[in-house]
Amino acid sequence: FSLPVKNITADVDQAKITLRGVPDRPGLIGEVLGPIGEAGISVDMIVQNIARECTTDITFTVQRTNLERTRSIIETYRDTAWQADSVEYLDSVAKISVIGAGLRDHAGTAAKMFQVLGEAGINIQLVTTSEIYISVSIEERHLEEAQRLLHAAFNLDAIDGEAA
Amino acid sequence: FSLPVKNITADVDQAKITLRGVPDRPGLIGEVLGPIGEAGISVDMIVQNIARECTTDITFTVQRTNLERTRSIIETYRDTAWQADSVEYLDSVAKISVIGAGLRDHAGTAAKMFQVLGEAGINIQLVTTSEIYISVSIEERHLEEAQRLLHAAFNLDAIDGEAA
Ligand SMILES: C[C@@H](O)[C@H](N)C(=O)O
Ligand SMILES: C[C@@H](O)[C@H](N)C(=O)O
Repeated sequence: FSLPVKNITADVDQAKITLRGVPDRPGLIGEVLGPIGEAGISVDMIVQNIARECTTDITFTVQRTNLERTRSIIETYRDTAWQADSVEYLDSVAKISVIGAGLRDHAGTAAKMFQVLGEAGINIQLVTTSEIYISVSIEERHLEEAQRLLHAAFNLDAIDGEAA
Repeated sequence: FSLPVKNITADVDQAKITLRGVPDRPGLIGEVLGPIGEAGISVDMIVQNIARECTTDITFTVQRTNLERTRSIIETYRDTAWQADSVEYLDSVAKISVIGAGLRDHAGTAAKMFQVLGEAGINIQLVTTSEIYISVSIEERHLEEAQRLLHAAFNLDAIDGEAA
């Protein structure tokens, strides 16, 4: 039985943009992110949940050095190309990811990550997953503690993060 | 310049569970997913956006054969371990993913995927990303068309999906 988790990575270079109450119509998210991609700004996490009463929220993260450029693009297109109830910008978030092949097949890996952070009183702001990553957004001040706790919980060598 | 997108994958074996209005407190998501992991049920996509007024929604997907078992676990723990305004269960969703190394560094890849689906009138219900995956949830009836359009948009050989 191989341990599913191979590594834990942390990234503080995250600035978060949250669009509240955008219409849930085809093409909307492409209209929002299109001009940002054309400006050569890389987008990291993109999170959107199921709409409620025909609107939903979209959150995405960029590198902190790109927050102001992203803000000016968003404010240019807002109310011309698309509408949102409000837009929030925040530059002190951090991302921590659990990485391993076939995470999906290891029932409970994500739950374990969430439980470890929960028991330490660390609030999870965003969650996004794929077959080999589980990433969460937390406050930057918790990042070091979160890394230490997750290394211990998944039996990883704390120094370089590789599976012990 | 290497093309960022290497492959497109599709998965119809997706059943979606959405918890509406859960309290945004540390430990909550671990309490929800813990019993599901303990039952040996693998969870695929997990999506949670930034809370609004101290509550948020959590969506996750399981294989369709596990929907009923997941439902009975959720209904057992609901109102005893955690609260939610409502819970929705849906078994006719599909996932389509764009896969490629370093997607984050290729500004515009995600926007292009979203624009292609938007122009075809295909509504995106959920979005979740990692460094090498961009996954969206759409209605199952759009899956074949979405695959065909994305293969063409990213210059992939339609037959086996590998980069042409
Ligand atoms: C909200 C947004 O994702 C919309 N559903 C779209 O397809 O673009
Ligand atoms: C909503 C849920 O993710 C909560 N913030 C937690 O940390 O568990």
